[in-house]
Amino acid sequence: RSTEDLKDEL
Amino acid sequence: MNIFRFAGDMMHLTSILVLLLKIYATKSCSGISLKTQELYALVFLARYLDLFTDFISVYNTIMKLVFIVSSTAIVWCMKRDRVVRRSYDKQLDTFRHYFLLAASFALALLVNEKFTFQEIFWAFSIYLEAVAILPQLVLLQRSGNVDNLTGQYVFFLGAYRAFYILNWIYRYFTETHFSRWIACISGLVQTALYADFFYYYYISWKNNTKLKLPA
Repeated sequence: RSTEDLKDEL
Repeated sequence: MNIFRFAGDMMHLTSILVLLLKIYATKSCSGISLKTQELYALVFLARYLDLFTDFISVYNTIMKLVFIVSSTAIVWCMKRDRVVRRSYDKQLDTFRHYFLLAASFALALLVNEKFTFQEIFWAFSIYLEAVAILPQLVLLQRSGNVDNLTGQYVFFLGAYRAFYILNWIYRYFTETHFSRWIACISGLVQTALYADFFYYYYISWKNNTKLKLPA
């Protein structure tokens, strides 16, 4: 998955 | 990571620690809605499907594990622990939370970032989290006086998403292609649901009186 659509928040 | 999000995560963690303290210290779950706890366990299970596929950071992974383990442990304890489950207000905790489940899932099928399994479950967890507190707020209104730990639990739970809203505003202005409309609008609804609780919590804190929500 491309980095920007990674859900980096909890 | 920014200070708003970190503060929000710490408040979320604090709310869970306060709830665990209440249940283990008083060996009682009176005033706590099992339905809200079940919904929260589902929120984390649906949201952290990427726990083993996408590594963000050690902090992110540890916090996800803490949220999943603590929320399922609380549900298990309220259902199975012979001492704790005796104090569960079964007759007061009657909110039909299956409607919240169905509505959140239906909305997630309609409004999501991408029509994929993971994105639909992520949107589902966001919508469900916004309404998951309703059974708990209804239970507080019915159970009259609220014990301190329960009040603090709900307070920190409401405050954490308010800090996430500050985090989204901050990221919107500092990151180029940042847009989390689903989480942001849902977070606003979630925090708004706590509005009257925050008001009565502030009054009880100002007058140093027992927290009481009007029926």
